[in-house]
Amino acid sequence: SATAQVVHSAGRKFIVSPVPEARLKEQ
Amino acid sequence: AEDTGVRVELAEEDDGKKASIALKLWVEDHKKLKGKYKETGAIEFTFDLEKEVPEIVAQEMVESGFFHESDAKTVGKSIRDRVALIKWRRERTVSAAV
Repeated sequence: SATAQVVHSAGRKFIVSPVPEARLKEQ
Repeated sequence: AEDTGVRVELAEEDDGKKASIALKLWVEDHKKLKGKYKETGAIEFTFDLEKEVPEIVAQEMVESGFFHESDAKTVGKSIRDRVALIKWRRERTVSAAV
């Protein structure tokens, strides 16, 4: 899977996933 | 809202009731950041609209290695702007219902 989880020491969970190409071009 | 180069959007539909909501943040224009940016993708996280402070979450992202310390303010502002919009939409929905 392309997703990854990073858990901060404060307990917050960050889930990292690819930015869809359409989102990057959308302005 | 000001174009900070950092985009924050809802990662789930807002039912207008939940205090904690999923948000997704990603960098649209890395040239607007002060520090060196490592391409990480979109960062999804939950945010409590009633209790949490955007700048604290931004600081946690810095400490987790997503952003340089010098960009904490920019990231915090981006989250703050989106949170303000969500709250404004909720208030407007409530007013319309009344």
